[in-house]
Amino acid sequence: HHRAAMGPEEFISRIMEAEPPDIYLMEDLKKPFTETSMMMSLTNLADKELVLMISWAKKIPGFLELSLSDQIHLLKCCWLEILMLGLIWRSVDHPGKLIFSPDFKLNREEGQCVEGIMEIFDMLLAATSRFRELKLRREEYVCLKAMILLNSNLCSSSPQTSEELESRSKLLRLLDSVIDSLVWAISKLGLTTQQQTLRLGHLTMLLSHIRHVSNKGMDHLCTMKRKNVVLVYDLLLEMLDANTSSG
Amino acid sequence: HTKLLQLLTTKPE
Repeated sequence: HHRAAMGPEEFISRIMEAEPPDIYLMEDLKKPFTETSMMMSLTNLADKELVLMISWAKKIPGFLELSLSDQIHLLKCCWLEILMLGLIWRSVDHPGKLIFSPDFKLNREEGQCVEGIMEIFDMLLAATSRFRELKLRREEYVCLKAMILLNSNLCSSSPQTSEELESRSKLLRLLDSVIDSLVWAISKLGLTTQQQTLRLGHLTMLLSHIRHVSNKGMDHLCTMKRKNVVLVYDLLLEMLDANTSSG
Repeated sequence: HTKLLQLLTTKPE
């Protein structure tokens, strides 16, 4: 009904309002880090961010009208990609640094204390440089984040019941709205038509890189948990298990 | 109830 009439401008303003506030780690960081202390800080922050991510998703127009099972699946599939895109956005003006939160910033080299994490830091820094080169705008960033959420499970579920089919078609219409919004945001930048098309392509191609880093990160976190380097608990544990216990 | 389900189904603050 009324959502069909919601244009890209309104859609973007709604998802801009849905943006979560800055999250602080609020811990006394004892440097130098140990493998455990760094992993604990990273996972504590992720757990806090996840709670706000759920509230964020609920504010995306149309999200709550999807079936509850779709809502759950989408969030379980994409949470680390969403965290990583947020990290990239916060770090975009700080070359060589990863700004996990205003009170938790790491240099690339600090990744050395956690086995296997430097490779992930480097991929995140590379994606951040790419977004810096492209001069990513806030309007584009919020569209990309919504795109990650809505696209995350599209190719891994096949709807069976009529309720699932209906939710699926709502999801596809929602994705249309997000794509329209991104196209609209790009059209405001004063580029030629061809440049706009190229920008859309470059921005969306970066999402496959983020998916890749997220998969690497998921494996890494599982390894850290299995080796008892870090205790994963609460919401983060639930989200992590969703990605590992299927089989 | 899982925490995710609980957060999804509670009314916004």
